Amino acid sequence: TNGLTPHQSQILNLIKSCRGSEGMAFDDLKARLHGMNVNTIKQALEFLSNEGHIYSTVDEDHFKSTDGD
Amino acid sequence: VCLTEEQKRKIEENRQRALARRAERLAAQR
Repeated sequence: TNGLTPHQSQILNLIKSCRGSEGMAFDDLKARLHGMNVNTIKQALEFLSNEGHIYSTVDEDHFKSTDGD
Repeated sequence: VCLTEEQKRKIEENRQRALARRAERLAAQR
C-alpha cells in the first residue's frame, strides 16, 4: 500500500479529514485516538512530517495534510 | 478561525517544504 504502519495511516486519515485552515490540533487528534500512547502519536507525526505527508500550521501542535490539495 | 496574513504566509511556507519532502520521497522510491 502506502508504506505506512496502521497507526501512521490512521493518524494521516484523521488529519486529512480535518477541513479547517489551522488543521488538526494535537489534543484533538489524541482525543480521537482514544487510548493511543502519546509517544506513539508523536513518533507517527514526526515520521509523517519527515516524509512530507503532513506539515505544521499555526504552531507545532497543528497539522494539515499535503494530500488532496 | 481567522488567520493573520503572517500565519497564512508561514503555513504556506510549511506546506511548500512538505511538498518538497514528499517529492523527494517519491523520487527516491522510483
